[in-house]
Amino acid sequence: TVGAVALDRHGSVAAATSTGGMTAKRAGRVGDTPVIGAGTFADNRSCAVSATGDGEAFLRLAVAHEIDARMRLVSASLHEAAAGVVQDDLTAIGGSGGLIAVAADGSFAAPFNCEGMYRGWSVEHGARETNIY
Amino acid sequence: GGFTLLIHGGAGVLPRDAMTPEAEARYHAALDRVLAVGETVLAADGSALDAVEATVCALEDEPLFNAGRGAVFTRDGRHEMDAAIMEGRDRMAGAVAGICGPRNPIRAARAVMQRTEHVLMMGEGAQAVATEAGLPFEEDAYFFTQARWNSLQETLEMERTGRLNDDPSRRHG
Repeated sequence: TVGAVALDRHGSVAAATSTGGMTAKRAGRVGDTPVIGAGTFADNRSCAVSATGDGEAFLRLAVAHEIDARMRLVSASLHEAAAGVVQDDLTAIGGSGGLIAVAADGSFAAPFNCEGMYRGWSVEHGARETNIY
Repeated sequence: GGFTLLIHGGAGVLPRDAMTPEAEARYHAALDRVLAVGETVLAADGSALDAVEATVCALEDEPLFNAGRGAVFTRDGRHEMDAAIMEGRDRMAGAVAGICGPRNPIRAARAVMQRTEHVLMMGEGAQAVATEAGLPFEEDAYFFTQARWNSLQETLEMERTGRLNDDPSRRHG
C-alpha cells in the first residue's frame, strides 16, 4: 500500500491511498484503503490520514475517522490521537501497520507498530526526510 | 503558511537483516523522487488534492511498492487494486475497489469523485468511469513483477505445507 497526505498553502488538507492488497488474498477481498474513514480520510477541521497494514483491523477500528473524531470532539492533538489509535487500539486487537497524517495547523505524525514503514515528509522551509525503520 | 507533505510506501518493509545497503539506498532514492513530485505541485501554489494525486501516481509507477505497477497478486495470480482520495475542504471523496486496468488506480478514484455522484465504485463499473475519463489503461503484464510473483508462490507453498507465518513484511507485500 502507498499513500500521501498534504496541507497546501491555502490551508486545505487532502489524502490519497492506493494498494494491491495482501499477498495471496482471496479474489474479492477488499481492505481499508478504499473505505473512507478507515484507510483514507480528510477534513479541514481535523486532519488528513492515509493508512497501511492489516486492512481488516483498520476497518474494524475505523482508524482514520477515529483520529479525526478525537481531534474534533475531545480536542486531542494529532500526535495524541494518531499514536493512541495505532499504538494502543490497533495493537490491542492484534493488528499491525501504520499511517501518515497531517493536520490543518501543519502538525504531522507517522506512527507504526511494526518493524518499519517506508515513509517521507517535506515541510516548506523545514524538515525533509525519508525513513524506513 | 507553507505546505506540508507526507508519503508512505507501506508497512511491509524488508526485515532489517534482509535489507542490504544497496536495497536501502534504492528505497530512499525512490521515496526522495516521490517527495519531489508532490513538492513541485505544492510549491507552485497547487492544491493538496492535486499534490496527493500526483504523489500517489508516482508511488504507483514505482515497482518497489505494493500499488499499481508492482502490486501484489491474489491467490489466483491476478491483480485486484483499490484506491481512495479525499479532500478536506468539503469532504469530497472518490474510491475504487477490485480493479485492474487503469495504469493509476488513484486517478480512477478521482474520476469517481469528479464524474459521478458516488464515493465508492467497484469492478467493471469503476473501470467504465476510468474509460469515460480517458485515463490510460495497461495490460496485465505491465503490473507484473517477478518479486511479487515469487512472494505469491512462497506464500502458497507455506500454506500447503502448514508453515504460513504472519510476518507483516510478507503479508503486506
